Parts: sequence; C-alpha cells; structure tokens
Amino acid sequence: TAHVIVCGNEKGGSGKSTTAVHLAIALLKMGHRVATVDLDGRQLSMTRYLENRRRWAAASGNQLEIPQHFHVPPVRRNSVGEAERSEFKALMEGLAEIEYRHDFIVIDTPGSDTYLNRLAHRICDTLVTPLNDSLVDFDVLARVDAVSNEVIEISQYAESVRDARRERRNADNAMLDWVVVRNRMAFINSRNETKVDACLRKLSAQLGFRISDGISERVIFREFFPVGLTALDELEDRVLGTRPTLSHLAARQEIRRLVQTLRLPIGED
Amino acid sequence: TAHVIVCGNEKGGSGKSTTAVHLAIALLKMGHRVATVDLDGRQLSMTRYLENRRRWAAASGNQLEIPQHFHVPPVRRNSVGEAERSEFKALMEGLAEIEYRHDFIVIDTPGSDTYLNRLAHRICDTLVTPLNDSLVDFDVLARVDAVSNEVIEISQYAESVRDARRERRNADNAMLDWVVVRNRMAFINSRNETKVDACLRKLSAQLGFRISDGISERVIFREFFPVGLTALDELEDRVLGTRPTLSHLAARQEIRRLVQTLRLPIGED
Ligand SMILES: Nc1ncnc2c1ncn2[C@@H]1O[C@H](COP(=O)(O)OP(=O)(O)OP(=O)(O)O)[C@@H](O)[C@H]1O
Ligand SMILES: Nc1ncnc2c1ncn2[C@@H]1O[C@H](COP(=O)(O)OP(=O)(O)OP(=O)(O)O)[C@@H](O)[C@H]1O
Ligand SMILES: [Mg+2]
Ligand SMILES: [Mg+2]
Repeated sequence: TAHVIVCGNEKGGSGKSTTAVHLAIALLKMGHRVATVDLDGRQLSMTRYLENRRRWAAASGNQLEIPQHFHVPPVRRNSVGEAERSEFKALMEGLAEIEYRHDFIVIDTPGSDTYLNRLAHRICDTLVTPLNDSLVDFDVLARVDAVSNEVIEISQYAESVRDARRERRNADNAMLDWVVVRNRMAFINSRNETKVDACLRKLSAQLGFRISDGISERVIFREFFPVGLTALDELEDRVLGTRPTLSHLAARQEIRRLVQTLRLPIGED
Repeated sequence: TAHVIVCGNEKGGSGKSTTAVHLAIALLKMGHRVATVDLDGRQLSMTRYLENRRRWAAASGNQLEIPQHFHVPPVRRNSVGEAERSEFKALMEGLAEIEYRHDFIVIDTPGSDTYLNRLAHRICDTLVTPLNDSLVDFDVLARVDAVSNEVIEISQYAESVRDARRERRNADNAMLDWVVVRNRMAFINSRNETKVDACLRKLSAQLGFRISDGISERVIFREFFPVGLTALDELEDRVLGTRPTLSHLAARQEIRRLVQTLRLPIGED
C-alpha cells in the first residue's frame, strides 16, 4: 500500500500546507503515483492550491501533474463522539479508495489539535514537521531554559507525536520516521538562528526526530498560489509575466533535498 | 469599562500572539491599565510569553510591566453544548473580574474556528487582524482572480467577522473597528507584495476594514520570547549579551504606529 507522509505541527503557519503541496508535486514529477488528503476541512489551503492548479491547467492549456485529492469537510454534531465517528469514516473510506493505486499519500493537517489530526499521526509512516526559525514555534515541542538551552519540559505537540508513535508501534510494530525541517529561514545567520539550531539538536536526541536542512523564506513558495504553481514547476510564462530566477532553482533544490532526507521508499540515491 | 482589543485571524501563524503581546506591553508603557486574555488554551503562546516575562523579572531583578492575565483552559465534554457553556462561563467570569479596573483588554485568539474565538469577535471594540504578505493568508479573507485581482468570493474568516459585527450592532448598536495589518514583511518590495497590497485595498472597501502600515519581519519580535521581553523593552543586557540596534528602534516604532492607527480611546495624538 501507499507510503503515508503527514505534514504535521500544531503550531499555526509553520508551513505544513506549503510543504505538503511542494512534496506532493515533487514526488509526482519524479514519476511516482501520488494522492493527497486535506484534513484542514475549514481552511482548505491545500485543497484550494490544487483547485487553482487544476483551473490554471485548463485555462492555460499547460499539462500539469495533479495528485488525486480529497478533503474531509468539517462535521458538526452535538455529540463529540458522533462527530469523531463520522470523521473517522470519511477518512478511512477516502483512504481505502486511494491506498492501493498510489505510491505516496501526502496528508496536510490543521494547525490545531483535532481528532482528524491525531488520527493522521497514527497512520503515518513519515511525519514531516516544519517549523519557523523561532522559539515561539519551538515552544509547542519543548520548553527550554532561556540561558542554558536545556530542555525543561516536553510540550503538547511533542507529547502528541509520542502518543501516536507508541500507539502505532503497539498496533503493527511499525516505526514512525519523524523529520523536523526549519522553514522560512532568513539568509543571514543570526544569534536567534544559532539558538534555535542548538535547541533543536538537543531535542532531536531526546524526542527521536531527524533534522533536515532548512527551507528558506522565498516569495516563490507562495507567489503562485492563485494559479496553483509551485517551485517545482516551470514558471516562465508570458501571461504571468515571469522569468526564470536563481531563487527558483534554489527553491527547487531545497524541496528535492527534503525529499532525499525523508529517505522514502524510492528507487533513488 | 475597558476597551476590548481582539487579535484575530483564523489563519495560523499570521502573528496574532506576537501582535497581542506587543500591543499589550506598548499600552502598559504608555501608562494605561492593561489586562490580557489568552483564548488559545491549548497552545498558550501569549500565556507562556507573559510567564517567561514574570520569571525573567524575578530572576534579573528588573522591573517589568506585566498585564493582569488569564487564560481559558481547554474544556472536553461529550456534549458540544456543555463544553461551550463551560467556556462561556469561564470567559465571562474572567472578564467580569477585570473589565472595570483596566483601560484595555487585549485578547489573543487561536488560529482556528472555535467557540471561544467566535465569542471574542462578538465582544471586541477593535479587531486587529495581522496577516502574512501572502495570497495563501489572504485566502481566508477572500478568493481573488489570479490575473485581475477582482474579488470572486468572500471566504470563511471574513464571513465570521461579518457575522460577529452584525450581531454586535444588533445587540448594542456598537461598531466593531476592524484593522488589518500585514506582518513579517520583507524589506524588499516584490511583485507579490504589490499584488497582496492591491488585493487588500480592493477588499478593504468591500469588507469595511482599515489597513495599517505593515510590520516588518524582524528577529527582535521573537528572539526574546524565552525571557518574555518585547521590542518595547530595553533589551541591552549583560546576561543576554545584547546591545541596542537600529532594528530595535524601528521595531518599536512599528508597534507604536500600529497603536496610533488603531485610534484607541487614549489622550494621545
Ligand atoms: N518557505 C517559505 N517561503 C515563503 N513563504 C512561505 C514559506 N513557507 C510558508 N510560507 C508562507 O507562510 C504562511 C504559512 O504557511 P502555510 O500556510 O503553509 O503554513 P501552515 O502550517 O499550513 O499553516 P496553518 O497552521 O494555518 O495550516 C503562508 O502565507 C505561506 O504562503
Ligand atoms: N513581525 C515578526 N517578525 C519576526 N517574526 C515574527 C513576526 N511576527 C510573528 N513572528 C513569528 O512568526 C511565528 C508566528 O507568529 P505568532 O505565533 O505570533 O502567530 P499566531 O497568529 O499567533 O499563530 P497561531 O495561529 O499558531 O496562534 C512565530 O514564530 C513568531 O515568533
Ligand atoms: Mg495549512
Ligand atoms: Mg497564537
């Protein structure tokens, strides 16, 4: 069955949707069969990104790789148990539909602790956690001493991942591979960047995640959202009035390097 | 009673907590009595920021202005109605405790559509909505045509604000003042920045919000989270190993300019 990649982080705006879309398109361009699932049923960033892509492909006549996609719409019930059962059913039926016809399923999750979010973490093979180069973002993983960088206490998102991992191991002895990637990084090194780096390294041993090279802050990762294009696509276009740039090539390399770091079951180096 | 400022945006990571903390400290330093409320009961970014500030004040012996603060802890009930009643009670009792002894109440909200979030929008006098310089963030306000920038459709967060505004007007004839401020802006103007600016201006007329000058991406807005210090504070410190910088002064000016733009009931220019 498909290898499941979840983009997860309870911290809002860490780059989950951006990373999920770029990973999915990168894997498609490598020739794999990719499906995507949007569990942020209210915000639907990934869903809209792909809808924009579909619409642009039709409007421009360009052939664009598009993953098979579904989202789980928000469910409102008076009983929490009822809402969760309904969401569970929607997710499982959606997955059953795609898991044998694709190599990868990339799942985008919301920036909040929801039932679907916890469920996604229990079914993933690879968990990709982007986070801003910030101790505010870091705080959902762990609290650190302001001066020594020592880990004082594990925070709620790290505990969530630990719970999900344990349940998965007990269920089918599979090991969740957790990769943390810093996102929206400035080009200039700063005292803050050095501190976040040090704290992440200390924490990676304790929590059992690997650290990928960071992804830079690049307008190209978001500028083409309205037409559903990504850094992996050809962006030179008369309609859009765009030309190739070095930043574009660098952005593409950063996503490819992330794919490599994930050590996915692919026939590649 | 106190003038209520809510930092709201369903989009995660738009800068609500950062803006809320900086606004609260700025108002305190201007001599006003300020209380703060954290409605992101799971993530608690504002609460931790202020706890760190309290701890640093004690450890360093520095006098630091600290707002009276409370948060509403997450409530889990089997019945949604029960959970909401409990949250309503916690918020109203907390507010009753502070609303007559303070000039301003600054409320931080989560990056997701929760009952407490909708409630906060119904009681605010001033709504501050930060957003990243990005059409992905813009998407929770409205969908625009990729080429013409025309507004195709209003999105979920804008609808939420419209509902809250209407309810407030019907309740006590008060008008919610909505100010949108772009956050984490790059210093270099880009085609993307021009586009977001154009889209925001079109939308501001339609949705009835004012646009404040943007706040720049500055490490100083997040670097001192572990010691609870903000751009409004003196940051030169032997322990922290920091010296004054131009960015610090510029950051302070950006927050003060936002305060001015909010046209709060203050005896100031
Ligand atoms: N590497 C990057 N370079 C430039 N902009 C980026 C980058 N990564 C993300 N962004 C922008 O940062 C903002 C947050 O990113 P994104 O929406 O992907 O995060 P998220 O974790 O999915 O947020 P949420 O919690 O709301 O789901 C968006 O405006 C996005 O366009
Ligand atoms: N102007 C700024 N300059 C530099 N970093 C910033 C700025 N504003 C916010 N940040 C950083 O961006 C990230 C998101 O900001 P913040 O947590 O305040 O957003 P939020 O809207 O409260 O997020 P959430 O939806 O998770 O509650 C944090 O890492 C924060 O430190
Ligand atoms: Mg997202
Ligand atoms: Mg916040």
